[in-house]
Amino acid sequence: DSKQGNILSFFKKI
Amino acid sequence: MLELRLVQGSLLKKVLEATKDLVTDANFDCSATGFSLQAMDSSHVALVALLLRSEGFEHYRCDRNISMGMNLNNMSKMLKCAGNDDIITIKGDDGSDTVTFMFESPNQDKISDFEMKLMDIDSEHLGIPEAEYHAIVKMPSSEFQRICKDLSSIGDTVVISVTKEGVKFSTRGDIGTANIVCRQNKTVDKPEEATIIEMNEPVSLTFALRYLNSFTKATPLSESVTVSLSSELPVVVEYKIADMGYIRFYLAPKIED
Repeated sequence: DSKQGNILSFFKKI
Repeated sequence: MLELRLVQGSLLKKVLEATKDLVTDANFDCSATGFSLQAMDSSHVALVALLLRSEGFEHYRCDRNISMGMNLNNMSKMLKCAGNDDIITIKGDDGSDTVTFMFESPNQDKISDFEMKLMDIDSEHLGIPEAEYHAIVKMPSSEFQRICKDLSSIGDTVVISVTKEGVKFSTRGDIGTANIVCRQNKTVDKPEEATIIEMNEPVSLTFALRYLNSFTKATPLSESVTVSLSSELPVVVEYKIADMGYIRFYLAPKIED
């Protein structure tokens, strides 16, 4: 089974 | 004071068609560099980054950096009122809570003004690092659109794998499985019909087809699409906008539990 990744875990807020 | 005159107004119409179903509200940022947007979908799974460079506009006046919050559905409603051959001018005043879209027919016999209310949006600007990708696939955008559409009738997710054999798109669902392999093909009449695969190392990632299908709404903007894959990063699906810039979609992969 897989779960959906999140953009915020790759790119940080600036 | 802001005044941006885009002779090929249809580009802006196409940009809105490509983004409005993914993102509800977004800040359009205007600076000396150009007219840009960066926004995530509501679930923070995908991100869209648009750049229309200032040089691509016939007239580009932006006295100071300005950020204009717009509802993309409402903006799309207004831009749909512009003809495909119309020149579109975006006008704004400092401190104003509206933006004006002016449409001029090619022979100047019809000029329309549409004023749209702006909105305050808490923007979350993300830093997107320059990265080395494991594989970069360039292919006709219509082919990529066809593959995403076809596979979504079979399954919900696609595994995109790049090996020295080519790029493979695989899905599975209740009715069965599907695999589509595209090999590198440079022997075509026009460069935009080529499939070019640059691979530094093999890579295989799983994505939700729903989002990829949404990205392919940008197909009318470009004959070709570039898909950049790395096992440590969201996939980047990029459509170049001729002489002006790009629209890039980032999609976080599915992660094994």
